[in-house]
Amino acid sequence: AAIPASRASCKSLCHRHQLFINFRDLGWHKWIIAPKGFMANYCHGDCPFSLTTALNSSNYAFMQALMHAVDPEVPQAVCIPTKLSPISMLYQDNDDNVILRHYEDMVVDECGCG
Amino acid sequence: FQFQEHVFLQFLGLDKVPSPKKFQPVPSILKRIFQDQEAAATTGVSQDLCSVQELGVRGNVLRLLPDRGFFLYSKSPSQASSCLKKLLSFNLSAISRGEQFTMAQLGLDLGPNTYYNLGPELELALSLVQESHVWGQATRKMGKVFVLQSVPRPQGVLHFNLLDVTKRSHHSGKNLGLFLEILVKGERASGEDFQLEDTCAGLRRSLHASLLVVTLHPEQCRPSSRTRR
Repeated sequence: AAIPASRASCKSLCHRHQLFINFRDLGWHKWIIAPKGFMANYCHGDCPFSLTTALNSSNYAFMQALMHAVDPEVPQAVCIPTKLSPISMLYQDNDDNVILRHYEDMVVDECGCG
Repeated sequence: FQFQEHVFLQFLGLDKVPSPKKFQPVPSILKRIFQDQEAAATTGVSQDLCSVQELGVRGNVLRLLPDRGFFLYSKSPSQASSCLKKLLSFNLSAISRGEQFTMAQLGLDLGPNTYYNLGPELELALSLVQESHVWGQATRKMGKVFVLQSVPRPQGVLHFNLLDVTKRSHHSGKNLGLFLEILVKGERASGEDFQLEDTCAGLRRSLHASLLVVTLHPEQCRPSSRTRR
């Protein structure tokens, strides 16, 4: 049977939402030397089956969306990060140590269905 | 919000919100590494976060530990060949048990050309200090001198590799304690005492010691894979 195309608007489709958290707003500027804040981008939106291939999706997402269309018990494909970048943080602890630490996969650069 | 903050601090490897009274100066090497990583992340250049190219070692956590030691002043004037004596102490407790040490470098900043034009040649001696606490009193036992070298002019910052001794101190749950002595080399001509005192006082004022420690967090970085023959 043909699967009906969903009528998701462009706005509600899976995409990256930009969000910047300024450490000063949290009072963390008192111990974090750099950076000044954190790009807390997040992924949000629908992953309709009809657009799964267009929305930077994995093959698995395509299969999952297909399975969901056939059997609603199978969960829908979800909007997730597909490209992440690291950050480095320079801060000072209670022993006055200056610490530089790298964290992998911290900032969402791109989103897609998965 | 308290709960999330606590989780975030744990993620950073901290127990509670740090409240430093004033920011310590950030050494140029840490600034440079931070700026390079930030630039690479912005431009999307892939980078190995588990190695520090600038220092040529593996690791993902770099710490600059300040010296918590103090100067020692000898009561008897008989030890005239000694220019400066200081106990250096580095608190290693911030480094968790699971972290692997890949570098521990002592930096001794002897200040800018304080005795550039002066005569006496100086020699630097470093020995390990073993600290033990008996009945609440700290006792210190000096170990063998493991560094003995002439102090070059102009002096600036001298670096010493202390990886093995730092590892050992951390493993035994102790602070890293060192005894630093700057000695006057050879005989001095009469009239040089005044210059020498000036030199030594200048060194005491400008001496600044720190320990740069690089560690590898095995949960965040896998140990380097051995190449197959």
